[in-house]
Amino acid sequence: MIRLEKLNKSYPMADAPVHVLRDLDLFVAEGEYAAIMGSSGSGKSTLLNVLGLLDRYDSGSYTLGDTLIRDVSEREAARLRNQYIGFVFQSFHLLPFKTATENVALPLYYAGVPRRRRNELALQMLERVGLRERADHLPNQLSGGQKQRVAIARALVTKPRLVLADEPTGALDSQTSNDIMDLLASVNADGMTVLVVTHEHDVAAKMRRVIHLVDGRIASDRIQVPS
Amino acid sequence: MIRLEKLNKSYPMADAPVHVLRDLDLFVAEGEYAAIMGSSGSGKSTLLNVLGLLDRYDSGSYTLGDTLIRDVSEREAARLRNQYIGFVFQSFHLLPFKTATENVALPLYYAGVPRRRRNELALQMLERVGLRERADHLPNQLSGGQKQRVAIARALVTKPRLVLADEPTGALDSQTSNDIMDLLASVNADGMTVLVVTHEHDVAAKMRRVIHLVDGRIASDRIQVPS
Ligand SMILES: Nc1ncnc2c1ncn2[C@@H]1O[C@H](COP(=O)(O)OP(=O)(O)OP(=O)(O)O)[C@@H](O)[C@H]1O
Ligand SMILES: Nc1ncnc2c1ncn2[C@@H]1O[C@H](COP(=O)(O)OP(=O)(O)OP(=O)(O)O)[C@@H](O)[C@H]1O
Ligand SMILES: [Mg+2]
Ligand SMILES: [Mg+2]
Repeated sequence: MIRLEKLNKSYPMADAPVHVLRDLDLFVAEGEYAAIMGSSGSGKSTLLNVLGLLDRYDSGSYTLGDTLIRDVSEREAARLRNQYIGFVFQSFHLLPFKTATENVALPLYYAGVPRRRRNELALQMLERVGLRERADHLPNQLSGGQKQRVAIARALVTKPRLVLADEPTGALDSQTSNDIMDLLASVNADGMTVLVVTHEHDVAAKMRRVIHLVDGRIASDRIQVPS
Repeated sequence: MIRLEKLNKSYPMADAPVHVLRDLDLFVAEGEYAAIMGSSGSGKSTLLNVLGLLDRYDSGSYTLGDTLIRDVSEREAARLRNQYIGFVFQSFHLLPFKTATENVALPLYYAGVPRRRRNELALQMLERVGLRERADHLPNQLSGGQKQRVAIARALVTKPRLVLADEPTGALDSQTSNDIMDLLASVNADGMTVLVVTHEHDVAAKMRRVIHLVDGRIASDRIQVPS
């Protein structure tokens, strides 16, 4: 599903480039469920953005399924994302003037699903994240954790083959967080490949594999028994 | 420092108002250090926004120091906030076209501190949150946890009398989170009253008092030995 070889990425800055991902090698098989951990600034979101075709890399290679991702046009990247990937952003990125339902339904709209059906699927997904009663609220009428759950629902509504979640429980209390982790475990049981960036140890403990990033390198990559 | 009596707050919505804070009674003495916990949507950010003079309430009373907060004009609220309160927002609210240093220095600018001095204080505070090397980065050139730490630095730079922090470690790994909690403990030791909304039990464990919100009411309010 995912193969990274000697991947490097830097951000240009006025005084000196910031070398964020350094010679990264990573192989993720279809259907896996892995946690990516690392301290603040270690490169987790950057890695996820590269994997999610939201940002380019400088050297090495990234192969997604059978497709080598190199010099992909914005149009082609958008097509691949819509087809393959569900992304939960660390800062949610909900459309401010659309309701929770409309935000969740958006990927279905891009996939050409007719209006009544996409509304129905969006409401079901909101139900699954415990937000049926907030269906008509705008993002600024939602709490932090509710926005996060709308972002999760949106990422899952098209049943994508690859789910990339950047700290999906960061704004959630432990009960709600458990519910979300159960939801992610169930989509993984349905066959979706799930990568979760998290800094919470009890979230990572539920996953079969834990990858640690330190200063943009993979410092450890272990299989464990999920708790 | 803070006295709430029978405080109520609702948000108007098209079909029915959302009654978020219900008959809240709360007394916080000067110099206290308390955690506010509760599930997603229970009213924590709403409570903090009322305490921070960022939002109004409907009935009951809120007294801050010697001042009854009722029908306060926007101008007067801004004056009180700048004078008294440091606020860490759940979604950071950094100015996008200002550097980390400029963002942290902003409250000092409002307080009339001359430019060289406020730059110096801002850099010291960035140092204390581990971000000296990111001083010239814009918010979109910072990781999620780095933005959070800039927001914390900004809240503390004027040594306010009251610090209101809405999930200040939500985006941080455990080591960085410990560093921030040490920083908050030290500003509390300097005499600042600190209220921290958190959903993390190990963060709440470090505080002398833990207040639990359930559906907008205070369900429990206990003193404990900090761990
Ligand atoms: N502007 C608004 N209009 C209508 N409802 C709102 C508005 N802002 C918040 N709410 C609702 O009020 C309730 C409390 O929101 P609040 O942000 O205080 O929760 P919270 O405890 O901070 O949650 P979280 O832990 O998810 O951040 C939520 O159910 C939310 O949907
Ligand atoms: N556009 C950018 N320009 C310059 N530097 C950047 C940019 N975006 C991120 N960085 C830097 O790259 C490093 C990695 O950022 P990244 O967002 O990947 O970290 P992270 O592991 O997700 O951290 P966190 O846990 O705080 O979210 C950080 O030190 C950050 O300052
Ligand atoms: Mg990140
Ligand atoms: Mg909140």
